[in-house]
Amino acid sequence: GRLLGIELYNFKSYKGKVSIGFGESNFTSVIGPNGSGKSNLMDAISFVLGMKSIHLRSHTLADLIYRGTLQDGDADSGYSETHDNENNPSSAYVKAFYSPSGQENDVAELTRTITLSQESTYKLNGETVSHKKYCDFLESENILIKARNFLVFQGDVEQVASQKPRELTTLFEQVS
Amino acid sequence: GRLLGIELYNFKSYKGKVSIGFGESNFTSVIGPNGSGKSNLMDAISFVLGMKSIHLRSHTLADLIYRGTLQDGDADSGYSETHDNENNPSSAYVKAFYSPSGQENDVAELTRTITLSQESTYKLNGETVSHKKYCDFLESENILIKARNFLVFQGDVEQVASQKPRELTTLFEQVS
Amino acid sequence: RKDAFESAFDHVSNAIDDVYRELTRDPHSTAELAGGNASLTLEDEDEPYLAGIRYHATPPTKRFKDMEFLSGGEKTIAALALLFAINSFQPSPFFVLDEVDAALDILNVERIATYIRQRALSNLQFIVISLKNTMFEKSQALVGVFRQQRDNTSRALTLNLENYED
Amino acid sequence: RKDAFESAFDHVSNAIDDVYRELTRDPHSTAELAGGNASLTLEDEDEPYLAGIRYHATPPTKRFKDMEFLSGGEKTIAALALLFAINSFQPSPFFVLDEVDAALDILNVERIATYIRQRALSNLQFIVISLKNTMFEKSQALVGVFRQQRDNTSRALTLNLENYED
Ligand SMILES: Nc1ncnc2c1ncn2[C@@H]1O[C@H](COP(=O)(O)OP(=O)(O)OP(=O)(O)O)[C@@H](O)[C@H]1O
Ligand SMILES: Nc1ncnc2c1ncn2[C@@H]1O[C@H](COP(=O)(O)OP(=O)(O)OP(=O)(O)O)[C@@H](O)[C@H]1O
Ligand SMILES: [Mg+2]
Ligand SMILES: [Mg+2]
Repeated sequence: GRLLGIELYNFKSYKGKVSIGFGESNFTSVIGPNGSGKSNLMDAISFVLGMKSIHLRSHTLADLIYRGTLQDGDADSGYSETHDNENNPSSAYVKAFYSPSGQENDVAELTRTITLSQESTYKLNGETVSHKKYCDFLESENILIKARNFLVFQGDVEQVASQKPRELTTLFEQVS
Repeated sequence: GRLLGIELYNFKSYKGKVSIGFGESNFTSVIGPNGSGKSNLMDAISFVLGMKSIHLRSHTLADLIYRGTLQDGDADSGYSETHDNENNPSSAYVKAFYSPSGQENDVAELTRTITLSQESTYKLNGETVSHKKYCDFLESENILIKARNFLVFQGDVEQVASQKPRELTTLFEQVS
Repeated sequence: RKDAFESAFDHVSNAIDDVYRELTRDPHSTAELAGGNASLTLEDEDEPYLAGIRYHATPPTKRFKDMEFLSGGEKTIAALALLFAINSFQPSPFFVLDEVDAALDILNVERIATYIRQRALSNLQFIVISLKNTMFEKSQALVGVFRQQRDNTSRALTLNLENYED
Repeated sequence: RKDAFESAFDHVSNAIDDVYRELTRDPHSTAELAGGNASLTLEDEDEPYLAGIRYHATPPTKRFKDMEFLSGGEKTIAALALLFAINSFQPSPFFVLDEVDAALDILNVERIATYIRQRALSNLQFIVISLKNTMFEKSQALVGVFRQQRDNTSRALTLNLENYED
């Protein structure tokens, strides 16, 4: 299978709707200056695949929603929290277009939505499903989000080799 | 003051005696391929300034002595431990040539020697001194090895900014 | 449980040396024995899932095999070899790698980029975030990410490199 | 104890914004207000050494000030600014930096290299390990480290770049 593309809506530094297609490329490089939003794309992919927020850089799911105007914790700390406008949306989602066969005509649409109340909603081809059913589908495609053996976050690579023997065993258990 | 140069003898990946001068350069870059020995040079500088071994990558001081032939823990684990030959020396030292005034004629020679018994010996201008007297001299030159505020080891830089507030306070206490 | 664990372990344990060798040999030499060595050992043979797994890697021409003796770049190569070997047991359809080449010199970046490109041609998908042109110039497509200051947002554009190949 | 702490804190707290601005402004602009902002705040004003010190940095044109919102490169720049500001209180005679530019894009490497070069001209010594030519091409001397396979050892050669300057 392959990931045909992703669609972001108000996710982290991406205001509004952004679509990114991978076309037929099996080796796609994401490039750009520091702070432009590259790692946020990886966060989007990890997020839509059901990853728990503690493994993403943000401490709370609400931090994943695009924030444009100044709010608490920002440089000018004014409590100007007016929500549901485009600068301070109250919800965000990431949609992944995944093809189990690799063919463009056989597409599964995976959507995960998050709201300010920190609830995650999962949709598989437009139909709301439980987190379990969503993960079962991914697992049937060998996308093992618990093992994370196909994701390497920024700064983490060396630790794959220098982890303690027990941690390596845990990883093997998760993939077997 | 400035560091005029260093001399290594059987230190980590440097067999025998190696001298490295910085000349009059105040901005010297150390370059070379992965695994060539660049970080080992930083370890040498940290070592000669009296740094405790837990902050260096090696777990024991004995690991700092050059090892050339196969020994326990090596790819062919044969216990061929014949010491005091050039391939398996039993001692190592690093000498630093430091000028308090920056002038080449005013040089303090700082030597730290380590033997397989893991004893460190300190010499200031050829005369053996206590660890305390050695550090006092460095402290008088604003070289605060406990605070380490002038050394950034590989992989450590980001953590300077993301350290906990209490850790930052500890650093301020050490420099004040 | 032991069976599942052992089948995973045996597979990865058999794969790791070849993967590590491929990531460490001279890209321009086709010598059979070029490259380093890597291995996995179980701490407890009878109940392996209760104890640890040791990973050892020795770069070409070097002597030590413990991770603590490897340099930053050498450790990165060893880590990537282990990652790819583990993944080969139940291969995921795609990988996402964020700046895994940060500690690599130009030759090592080239080795990783070449390995990824070869795997890509045999239908494994890679999405690689990188600041190094030696890495991204080998890719089939680029996603350029930039900040649009006026709207205070990130934007992305995909460019298919295959259209420009010589 | 409080006096020593406060004199150190006040000095660094006054220095940090200028240093951070210098490391974040456009190298080709001389605008007064270009660059980001950084600040240090005490958690406990009365007995500061018993509580923490908060460090906040906001890159140019961005809104957030907590470290958790900064990207890898932005965090590195913020870290270097803090390091240089802290050191300015009791300046050490030299710095040794090992691959601090690993996460930096080419423009940020240039900013750091330029800053170091300027400090070097005013008599602060830097020894910088780097894999990036944008960094080392600005230095006054190079120490080239290589592995001599035959003797199984590292070797080093110093090259004075000032002899080759145009
Ligand atoms: N919820 C949010 N709303 C708006 N902007 C956000 C949000 N969360 C994070 N950001 C911004 O995203 C930026 C970080 O993006 P990201 O980590 O993807 O950068 P990057 O391209 O990976 O950079 P680097 O090369 O330095 O790693 C930060 O400047 C941060 O302020
Ligand atoms: N006691 C020792 N005797 C011999 N070789 C040693 C010893 N200790 C470490 N080494 C070797 O030194 C090498 C590591 O050197 P170092 O960490 O300085 O590399 P580096 O140039 O910084 O590389 P990178 O760019 O990847 O960070 C390793 O290959 C290791 O085997
Ligand atoms: Mg990033
Ligand atoms: Mg190194």
